[in-house]
Amino acid sequence: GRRRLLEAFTQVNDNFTSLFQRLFGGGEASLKLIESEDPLQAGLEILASPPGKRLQSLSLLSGGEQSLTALALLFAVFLTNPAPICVLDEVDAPLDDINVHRFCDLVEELAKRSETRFLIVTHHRHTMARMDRLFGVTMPERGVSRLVSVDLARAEQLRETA
Amino acid sequence: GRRRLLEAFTQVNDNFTSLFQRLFGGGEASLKLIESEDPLQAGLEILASPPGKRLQSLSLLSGGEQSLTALALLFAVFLTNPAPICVLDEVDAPLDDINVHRFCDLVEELAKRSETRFLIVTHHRHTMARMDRLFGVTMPERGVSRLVSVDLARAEQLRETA
Amino acid sequence: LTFRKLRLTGFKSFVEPTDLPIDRGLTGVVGPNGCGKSNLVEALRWAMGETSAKRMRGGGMDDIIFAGSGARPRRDFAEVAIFLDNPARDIPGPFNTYDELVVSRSITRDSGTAYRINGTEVRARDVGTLFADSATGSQSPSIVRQGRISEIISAKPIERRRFLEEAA
Amino acid sequence: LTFRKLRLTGFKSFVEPTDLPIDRGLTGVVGPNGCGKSNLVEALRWAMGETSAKRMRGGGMDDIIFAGSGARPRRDFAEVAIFLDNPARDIPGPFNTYDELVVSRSITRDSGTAYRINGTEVRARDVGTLFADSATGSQSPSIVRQGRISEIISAKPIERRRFLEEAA
Ligand SMILES: Nc1ncnc2c1ncn2[C@@H]1O[C@H](COP(=O)(O)OP(=O)(O)OP(=O)(O)O)[C@@H](O)[C@H]1O
Ligand SMILES: Nc1ncnc2c1ncn2[C@@H]1O[C@H](COP(=O)(O)OP(=O)(O)OP(=O)(O)O)[C@@H](O)[C@H]1O
Ligand SMILES: [Mg+2]
Ligand SMILES: [Mg+2]
Repeated sequence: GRRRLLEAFTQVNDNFTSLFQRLFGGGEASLKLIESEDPLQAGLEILASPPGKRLQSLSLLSGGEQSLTALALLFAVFLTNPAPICVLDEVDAPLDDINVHRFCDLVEELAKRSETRFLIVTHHRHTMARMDRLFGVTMPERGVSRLVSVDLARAEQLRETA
Repeated sequence: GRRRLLEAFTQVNDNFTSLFQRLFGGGEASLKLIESEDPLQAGLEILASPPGKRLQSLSLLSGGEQSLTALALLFAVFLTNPAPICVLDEVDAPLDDINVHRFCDLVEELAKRSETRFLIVTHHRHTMARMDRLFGVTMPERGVSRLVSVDLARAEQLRETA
Repeated sequence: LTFRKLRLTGFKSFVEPTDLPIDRGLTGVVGPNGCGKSNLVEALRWAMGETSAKRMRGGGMDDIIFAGSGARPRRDFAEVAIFLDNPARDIPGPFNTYDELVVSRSITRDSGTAYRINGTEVRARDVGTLFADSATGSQSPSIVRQGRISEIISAKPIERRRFLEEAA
Repeated sequence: LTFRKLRLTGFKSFVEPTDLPIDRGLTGVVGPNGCGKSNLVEALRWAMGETSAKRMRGGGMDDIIFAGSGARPRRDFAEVAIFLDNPARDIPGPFNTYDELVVSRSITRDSGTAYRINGTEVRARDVGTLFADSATGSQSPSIVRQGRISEIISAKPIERRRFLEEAA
């Protein structure tokens, strides 16, 4: 139990450090077990410094930086045991355009590497543009959802109308 | 104490109901004191139905609908005692384009009505377009922020670069 | 195990039978606030065995059945089916003999829920095991619901360590 | 009471003296992730009397002083000033005789914080009262920090009622 957790920790930490650098285009980050000698009782601390900034606890980073760091952790756990499907519901909401593109680069590569099929809910124009296909969800009748295959132009329209 | 809270509750509830209808373009919403006869011990429940949908507790609504409803509550409290300044940090993040426009309509009117000066941090193109002036924050030197007056074109560029 | 398609009937705002194809690569889902995108995600999690009504934003499990709207009366039955391929023949249990699997879950108002694999009624944990063995499932890190990222950020260190245990 | 301008020096990433004019109507603040937008908001709240380092995303109050970066060493002093007009002469206390007010707060590393109004050192609660009397302040509903909306949504009913008490 204890040994397995420490092995998982090491693997996730390695993945996390390299995924962070991919999503931020540089910088440093690592995980740390704290508050207890026993890993089964310990807490998980996240230390991160985006490129050019000092190493800090996660809480001092900006909203978008925190989200990107949390995504690095999430995918680090994912990579230890890649699933056949990965569903992401509006994880790109707090990201600016540059970070959205890095996020899409990563997801594209994960899809190729582990043959994982991704289902990505988004409001971001740039994310939509990077998808292999798009489905629009609308409510032509109030309170009743309808699913329809759309192209990028129609998807952009959909964002603008309710 | 008790009487003042009930008066505040009534006033906030009235504001909330009409602000909700403005932000959603219809629908119904109200506040409710629950879990105790004594208002000083009670909890505040939020019931809402966007246009064409059934009345539900806040938790059943979509992410964007919840945010818009919370904004209606926030401004309802604000209106009981309008402040000379109102600062909103990325409150429009989960909103689609139609809801962003309704949010901007409301904020524009509040600014006129109560002479409140608004400071609005945003990533949304539509929100930027509705501002009276824009300031861009950048880090030309890593880790050091710089503030600069920008027009809409430059602001859109700023979103795209880091 | 490969996911091919999701089919919903009577699940939340998807009262009409709806098919969502899940092809290779990246599939985007877009639309205005409140139109049903997260409901699709919840349908998948529910069919994989989600047990908590609260994590589906409801008070009770019956809340996932179409509750009625405008002109339409509420329903008393909901069903979600996940269509899968089993090309590697690497799943546990008796269903490994199949090339294709349909894992479905249904619920009847005031009556309860039922799970099926290829039409045969099974226990909830058979479905749970099937997905867990393929490193997925309703609790898997690979299903990131709306707001989950904020939860990870604001979680206490002890809670975050439990998230790590998913990988162990 | 009218807000005219915010001036920051050494506050978080704003190491260089920076002026943010606050004119009538709607002022937008834009820029990439991590460039300093929320730091501006926190500077205003801090100058109005925010007491909790945690609500400023820090471990201790010294965390708001520029911590150094790349080529620059850290600072040991930070100051934020709020420039106000008092056209209606309707503020409490001795400063009501002034047309213009400058409320400033400074902090020195390992030493502590000081508040001033028009250069005169005052107590923290004098500043708190000044703003509270004008229906604003670091705890006011009118200052909505990043993530506050999510907090309101996920708050328990009892916590939400306390939010209502702000209006009472
Ligand atoms: N049992 C039900 N029957 C009918 N409608 C329901 C039911 N449960 C939820 N809904 C409706 O589904 C809608 C929520 O949809 P959903 O959360 O999928 O929106 P969304 O597209 O994710 O929006 P957002 O972009 O704001 O996150 C709500 O308006 C709610 O009223
Ligand atoms: N004491 C400090 N000294 C120097 N830099 C600091 C200090 N405290 C925080 N920072 C830096 O300020 C940055 C955070 O800025 P801020 O939160 O204002 O970003 P933001 O523009 O709001 O971004 P987002 O769009 O992601 O919310 C972080 O990168 C952090 O490293
Ligand atoms: Mg959603
Ligand atoms: Mg911010």
